Amino acid sequence: MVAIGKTKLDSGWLAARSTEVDLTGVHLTTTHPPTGPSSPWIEAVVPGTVLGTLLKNNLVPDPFYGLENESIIDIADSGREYYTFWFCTKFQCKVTGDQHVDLNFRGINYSAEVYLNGHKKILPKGMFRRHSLDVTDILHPDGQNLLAVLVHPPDHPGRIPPEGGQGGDHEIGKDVAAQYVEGWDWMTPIRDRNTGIWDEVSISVTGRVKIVDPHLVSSFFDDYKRVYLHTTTELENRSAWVAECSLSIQVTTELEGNFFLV
Amino acid sequence: EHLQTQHLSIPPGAHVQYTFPQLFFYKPNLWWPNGMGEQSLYNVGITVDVKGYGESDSWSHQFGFRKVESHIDDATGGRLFKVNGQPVFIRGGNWTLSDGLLRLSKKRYKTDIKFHADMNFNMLRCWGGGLAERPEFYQYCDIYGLLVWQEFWITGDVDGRGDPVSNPDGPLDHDLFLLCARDTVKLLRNHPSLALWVGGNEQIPPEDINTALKNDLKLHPHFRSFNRTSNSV
Repeated sequence: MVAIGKTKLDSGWLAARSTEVDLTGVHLTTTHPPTGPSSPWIEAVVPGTVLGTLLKNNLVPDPFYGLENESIIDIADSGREYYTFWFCTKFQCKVTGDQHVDLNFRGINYSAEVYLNGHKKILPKGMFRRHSLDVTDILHPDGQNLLAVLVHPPDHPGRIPPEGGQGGDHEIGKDVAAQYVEGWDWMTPIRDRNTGIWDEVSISVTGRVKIVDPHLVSSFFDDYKRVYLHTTTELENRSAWVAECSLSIQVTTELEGNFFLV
Repeated sequence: EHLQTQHLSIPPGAHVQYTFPQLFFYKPNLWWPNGMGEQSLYNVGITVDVKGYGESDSWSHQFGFRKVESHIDDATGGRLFKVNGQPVFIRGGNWTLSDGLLRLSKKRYKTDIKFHADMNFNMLRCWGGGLAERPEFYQYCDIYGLLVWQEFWITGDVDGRGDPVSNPDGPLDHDLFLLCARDTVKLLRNHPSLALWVGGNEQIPPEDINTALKNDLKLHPHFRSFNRTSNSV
């Protein structure tokens, strides 16, 4: 029985440019997983962006030193494929009984295809949205799972005019993504437009019922002496039976100094 | 401690919303912005057990009891803030983002945000051309007492006012914008430091988006009667 809770997947990732990998996501997560940082595969920074990984491997100069950014090819000139990257890793997870497992992405820029043990799922467009995939049924029986994510840049990366300017040619504004990446008065253009798995990746294990996005609101009366905490949560029963639940809420305060709660 | 347990049956495959009976607190320690008092935080934990199968899921979050209000002052046209009924002189700083390549880390957030608190700031304005900042950013704003003004992803330069004028109707996919906005609100809404959602930088979002945001961010009628807050666009 795996413990209930969240495990971050933030180590052991490998990356490769999509145009340098002939294999499909099914191959990468079944018969031909990358075995290590050997060409075209490099160690990847996740969470992070394509450029962050290339910089970590010294494959590009640091864009924030001098005029180094000028020597990194911009996506407008290279095309989107050049910054479309595979990110691969493996993780151990084997559930028993009625446990469920979700694979969670807290931020993808801009869209992606996920392959897990040969099964494909789509992460739709949008930089500022979370994705949570119920992968219970596609985990590997022996617990050793292979994950590959193909990340695509924003649809409208735009082109930086010779004179620069705030937001370049403004094309990035057609997408739902951070706009500074085409350059601003305080920032040089980001060559990959921050394509990548830019925020936390995790797997979370639950039983039959999952807690989703609780909302906490406080209300105040009598000059802040009488206070109420209102708590609403979504709950999802992922089993085929009625779930008789006990739902508990507990509010504790941080203990100051060297006080201990006995 | 405040502990409450409720029992409920959830049909197979169902997705339900449940509201606990409200929890009463007498004179709880309030959360105050930097320079006005303590940033008292409580740990709120929720667990669900399924009969016969044990614990099924759990969730926890740091929470601060505070009431943030703001309104536009007729005399100056500026926005006046109150926290827990006390007027706040806002000493705000612009925040674009931690790192241009999104090398975001708790350590960096803690350092940057504590730095602003040490400089006696009490608000950070997250600029619309940057990110909806991350939970780790808000966690340290909760700890160091920096109110947060969080803009959505609209800027004057790119959306309808720049030179050349571009994207007068904002992003191509308004439904996607609203889906991202709603998911972002759910991700960040429990942080006591979150003081204000703002449609965009120097620009009002396209009418349909702005109306939807205003509507979604109104406080639920259940609370509006006694707790006007400024979490509106």
